[in-house]
This record gives sequence, C-alpha cells and structure tokens, in this order.
Amino acid sequence: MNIFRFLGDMTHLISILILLLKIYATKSCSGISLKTQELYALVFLTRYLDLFTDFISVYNTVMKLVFIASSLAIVWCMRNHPLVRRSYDKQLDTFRHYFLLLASFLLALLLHEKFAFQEVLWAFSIYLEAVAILPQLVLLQRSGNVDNLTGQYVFFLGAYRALYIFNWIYRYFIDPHFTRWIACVSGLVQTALYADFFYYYFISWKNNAKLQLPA
Amino acid sequence: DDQESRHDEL
Repeated sequence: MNIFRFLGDMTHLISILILLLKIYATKSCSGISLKTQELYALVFLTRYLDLFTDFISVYNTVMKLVFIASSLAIVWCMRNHPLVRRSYDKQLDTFRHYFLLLASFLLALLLHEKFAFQEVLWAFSIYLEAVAILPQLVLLQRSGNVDNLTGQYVFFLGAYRALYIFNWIYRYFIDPHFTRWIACVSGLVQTALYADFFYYYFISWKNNAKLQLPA
Repeated sequence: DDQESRHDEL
C-alpha cells in the first residue's frame, strides 16, 4: 500500500459517501444516471469474486464489502425507493449502456492476464469501469445545471483513478517488473474521459459560479 | 509468482 493508492481509495469512498448523502438527504437522485450506477455495481461484483477465496488484508476485504454494498444499495434505492425513484431523470438517462457491457466483455475475452474465468471477469470489470461514467457524463450535459453534490460526486470519482495512476507509477519505480498494463492503460482512458468535466469544474470553481456543462 | 498474479488493488 502506498499513499497514492490509499488517497485514491479514500477519494473513491468519499465520492460514494457524497452520493449516498445526496440521495439520503434530498431523497432525490435527479442528475444521477441509474445506468452508470448499475455498471458500477457490476464492476464491483465481477472484480471482487476473490472476496472469499483470496484474503489480502482486513482493509482490502472491508473496502470491497463497502463498495459492493453501497453500489447495490444505490441501485436498489433508485429503482425501488418511492421518493427517490420519482426523481430519476429516466427520459434523460438514455445512453445505450448495453454496448459498453458487450464491448468490455469482448475486449476482456481478447485481452486478459490469464484465460481463466476470474481473470477474464477481472479484466472485464477494469474495462467496464473505464467507460461506466459515460451515461453519467451524457446525463449531466443534457440536464444543463448540475447541483453541487452531483458535481462533487463526479469530481471525486474522476480524481480517484487519477491518483491510482500515480500509484502505478510509484509501484513501477519501486519494483520495475511490476506491470499492470491492463489496469494502467484502462485507468488512463478512464481519467481522460473526465478531462472536459474537470475543465468545466475548474472554471466553475475559479469563477465561483454554478457548474455548467455545454450541451 | 503467486504474489504477482494476485490483484491486491481495489
């Protein structure tokens, strides 16, 4: 464990706590893409298959359980909670996320560390996580004004993987034959997808104005 | 080697 990865995990946890706060406090999920949340739940379920078979550390196990439980709770809430589900922008959340599922799975069949069930699904979860934010970014562009908590949520979500890139650079320097090409390249793509969001987020922070994404 | 193939990151 290094500081970059720890900060990355904490940033990821903060983003989830912000989303839970938004949904719990406002009883609303306006501006949040259910499709992105479903993709994240799938990312965690397919990545943490080794939860019970491969003990790394208490921290690792606890964080995996928190990520799985919170992502499922958010999806359940957005689908079934009477107040929350009513505020879901169903007509704006129209990204064809099934294509993201298919593309990620096909890529995982081609590119993986080992051709084994758990490894193919691990690679699938890495590729899927890289593109899972797309429905959310499209929804933000369509819904025009972005409320503060949603903006913070997306910002921390983008920042966590950027910190992981520093973690991979650090691990490579410490141990030159440490190579996680799949996670690293995918992480770079994932962070790049936030580039324009980060730009408009910075502008809104600099001008102390509302976050506006161009349609 | 086993250490190498393990996914120790979240």
